[in-house]
Amino acid sequence: PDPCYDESGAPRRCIPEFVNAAFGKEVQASSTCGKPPTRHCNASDPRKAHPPTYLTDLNTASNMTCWRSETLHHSPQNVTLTLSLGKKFEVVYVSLQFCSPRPESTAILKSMDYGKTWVPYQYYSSQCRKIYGKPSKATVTKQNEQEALCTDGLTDLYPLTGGLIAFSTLDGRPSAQDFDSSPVLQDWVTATDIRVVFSRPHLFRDLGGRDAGGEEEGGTTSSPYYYAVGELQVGGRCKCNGHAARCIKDKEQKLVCDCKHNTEGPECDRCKPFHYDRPWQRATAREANECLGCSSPSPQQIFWKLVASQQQQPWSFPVHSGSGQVTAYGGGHNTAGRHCHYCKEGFYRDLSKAITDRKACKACDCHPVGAAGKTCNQTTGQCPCKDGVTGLTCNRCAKGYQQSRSPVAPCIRP
Amino acid sequence: DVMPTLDMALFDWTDYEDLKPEM
Repeated sequence: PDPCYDESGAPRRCIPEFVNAAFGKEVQASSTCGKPPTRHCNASDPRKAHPPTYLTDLNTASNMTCWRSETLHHSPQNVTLTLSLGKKFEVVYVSLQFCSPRPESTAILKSMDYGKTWVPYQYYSSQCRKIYGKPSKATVTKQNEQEALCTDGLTDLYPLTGGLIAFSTLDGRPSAQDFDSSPVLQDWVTATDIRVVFSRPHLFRDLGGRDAGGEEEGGTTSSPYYYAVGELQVGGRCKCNGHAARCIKDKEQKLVCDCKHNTEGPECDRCKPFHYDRPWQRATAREANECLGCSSPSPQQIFWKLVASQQQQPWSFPVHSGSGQVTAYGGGHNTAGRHCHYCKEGFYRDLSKAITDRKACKACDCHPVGAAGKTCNQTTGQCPCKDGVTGLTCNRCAKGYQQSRSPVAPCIRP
Repeated sequence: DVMPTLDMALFDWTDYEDLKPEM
C-alpha cells in the first residue's frame, strides 16, 4: 500500500524514513594528513591513510576508521569539514565521534542553498563568549529558537578518544511541540549542506595539569595537535513537505522526492500544472493538503460528498471559500470555476451525467450560420438563434420559414 | 414535423466572405 494514501484512497501525509543522510556521501576536508607522508599517516598507503571518506563509511564498534587532519603547529587554526547532502533534508541531529580528543571549540553550520550561504547551527566551546560572542547558557524562547546557541557541554578533553559531539536541532526549541504549524522551525531544520569547523583544540599541556594559558594571554601555541573523527552523522529525513514517502534518484542521478498528492519539484514544493485550484501547502498530520485540479477525480469526489452532506446545489456550495487566489483553472473535462462545478463557456451541463463524469459538459456546437453566437445556455444548451431559426443548435428553419441564400438571414418567410 | 437542417451549400457568401465559417 502507498503510505501517501489511506485504505479508501484518500490522501494523507507521508514522510520518508529516517536515515543517516551523511552515509556514503563525500566530505570535503580543509586538511587531511598523509601528503606528504608522515610516520603515522600516508595518503598513498591504504593501511596508513585517513581520508575524509572514512567520516561517512560504515563503522562498526570493532573497526572504526578515522579521518585525520594534518598535524598543526599553531592554534587557533580552523579545520573545516563540509558535507553536501545533495538536496534539502530535515535534519534531526548532527553528531561527530572523535578519534582524537574533542576540540575545545567547534562550530556547526548549515546551508539551505547548496553551499552559497551559511548560517550557524550550534556552537560548542568552553569560552562561548570569547570565541563565538555568545552566552553559554542562553534561554531559548519563541523569539530566538531559530538562532544558533553556544554550550560549554561536550567540550571536555576527556575521553581522549571516542568522545562525542551531538547536536539535536529541535532540542529545547519551544515550537518543537507544534512543529507542523511552525514555519520557523520547519526552516530551522532544513539544510542542503552541513559544515563543521574545528576552531580551537585543547592544548596537550593541559594533560600535565597546566592551564591552557598561553593562548589566553594572547599568544599562540606551538604544541602540535590534530583533529581526528571516526564518524560524521546527519540524522534526518529527505524533505518532501509531507507529500512523498521516499526519495529517489532522477535521470541526472540527483536525489529528489517521489512526489504524490499532485505535487512536484525536488521537495514536492509546488502543485503540478493544472492543479493550482488552491495554494500549495505542506501536508500536516491532520490534513494532506493535496493539490487540487479540475481534472483530478479526488477533489470532485470530496466536493460531491460535501454537496450531498449539505444538500445544496453544487454551484451554490462554497468549498474552501477564501482559500487564496486561483492561479490556473484545471480545464479538465471542460469544467470551470474554482471547484470545477460548472461548465466553461461554449459548453453546457448535461444533467443526465454527474459533474464528475468526463462527458458532464457538452459542447454547445452552435450552428455557424443559424446561431447568433457561440455561447449556449449553461443549463439547457440552447444556442441563441437568428430570426426564423430554431433547434438546440439553431440548425433548422422554424415552421413558416424557409432557407434563403443569405448567411445573414438564413431563414426567411416565403 | 422536423424541418430539414440548414444546407451550407445553398448560402451565397459573395458579400459576406469575412463571415464565412471554415467548413
